[in-house]
Amino acid sequence: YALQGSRWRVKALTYKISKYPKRLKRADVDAEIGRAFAVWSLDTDLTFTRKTSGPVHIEIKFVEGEHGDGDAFDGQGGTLAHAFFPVFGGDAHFDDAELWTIGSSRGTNLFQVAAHEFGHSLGLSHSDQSSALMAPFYRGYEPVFKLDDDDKAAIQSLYGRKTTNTNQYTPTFNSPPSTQRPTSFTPPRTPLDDSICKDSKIDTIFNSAHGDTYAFKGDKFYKLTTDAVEEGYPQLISKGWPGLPSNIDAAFTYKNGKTYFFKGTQYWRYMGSQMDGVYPKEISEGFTGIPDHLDAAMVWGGNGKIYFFKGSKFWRFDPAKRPPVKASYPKPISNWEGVPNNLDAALKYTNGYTYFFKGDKYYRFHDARFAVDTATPPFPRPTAHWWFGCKNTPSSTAVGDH
Amino acid sequence: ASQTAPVSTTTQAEIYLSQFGYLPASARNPESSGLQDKQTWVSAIEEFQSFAGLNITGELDSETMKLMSLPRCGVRDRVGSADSRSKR
Repeated sequence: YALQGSRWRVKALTYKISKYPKRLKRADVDAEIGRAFAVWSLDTDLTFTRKTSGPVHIEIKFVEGEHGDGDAFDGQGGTLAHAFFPVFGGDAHFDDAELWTIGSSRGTNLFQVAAHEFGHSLGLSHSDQSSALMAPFYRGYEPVFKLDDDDKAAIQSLYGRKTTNTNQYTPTFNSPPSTQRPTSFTPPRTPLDDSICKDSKIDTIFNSAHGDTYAFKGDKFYKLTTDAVEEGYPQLISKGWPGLPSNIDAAFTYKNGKTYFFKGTQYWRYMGSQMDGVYPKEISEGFTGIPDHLDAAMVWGGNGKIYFFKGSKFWRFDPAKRPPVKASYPKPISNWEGVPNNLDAALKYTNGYTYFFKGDKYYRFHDARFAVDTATPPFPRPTAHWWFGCKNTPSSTAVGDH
Repeated sequence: ASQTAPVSTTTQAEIYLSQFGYLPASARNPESSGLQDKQTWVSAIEEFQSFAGLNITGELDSETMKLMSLPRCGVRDRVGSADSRSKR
């Protein structure tokens, strides 16, 4: 899955349908739209309340051709609908040139397309998992609808798991609206404690199960925004993860939502900021086949497996296999074209890309080409500028950069 | 209602790739004769093929154009435009 980078600050959201489709009964459309929203309530505490007037979070319209947002629809087929991410308002528009249908293999199924578009309204981008609801292509009518694990992981990384037991399949009406739109983004700032700008080498970097990004250095951690350090950071690791030591070697969050930290010969497991059992344990105990004193670890987006890096070698760990590490490992890091040895950190970031960090620089990896990405400015790039939002630091490492 | 033409020419593919975030927005304007260097064009096709689960050939082959003709969501596949700093 991929996240756009914004989400709603509240979970009780409101919506209204301000323009209905030509060919369907309003009551039927209300029911289908309510069902489509409810898809996202099954695994989170999100609730969706339909209003018939006044300000709402998400406004829905069925329109044709040019309709005022600069993104004209194109008649039957082609583009079916589009929606705006929370930071851009969250509204959803449907092309009314389409033959919208309910419960039929004819035309285009309103429920499926609406559930997809509301994923965007909540902050999800497109997924490259063809089985996911958030894949960009319409797959035809599916009488039995099931949200893919990829979609569940995506929405929970933004809004957390479900804690209430209200099954929100019947949309509620007109409860008091909170018309709070997402707060505007505070412009990124250079971190208050800008020592990280002077020495941007990190111990490790990882995403939490909720999609927040953390960089560790010494006894401190930095929470990152989309391009800088969040205000109020760094903070002490011992405050963020009670029981976890400083100078961590490596960390990653697995699809079970748990975060694993590695230091020396030992590892710790956390659920959020709480230690998840009795730790530390020996790496040899919990990760048979993986060495001690690691450099970096990550879950690679290309196959969802866990990769460990040390010196000039890497290991692939698959918890579902016996043994979890094939005899053909370790392999040379040079297999990852352009990635250097003796790494400091590695991460699959919320934009879907894989990143490697060494010293004060980082590399973006192109998973499809299995090589460091080509871009301008080229990689490696200075970590300080692009990850910590440090001002007066170069944005490129290219010598003689123009 | 008018029916959207399937993607069957390089120009249509260029507009498609630009519309969904694989090429810079400039490529979307059929009037402008924006020249794409070959590497950019091949990378854009590879990126789309990888995202759509096709064989990554870098060629605008029939399989690729067939997928480009499928009904789909109008939101870009690659968000976070290349020129914004936050694209790390």
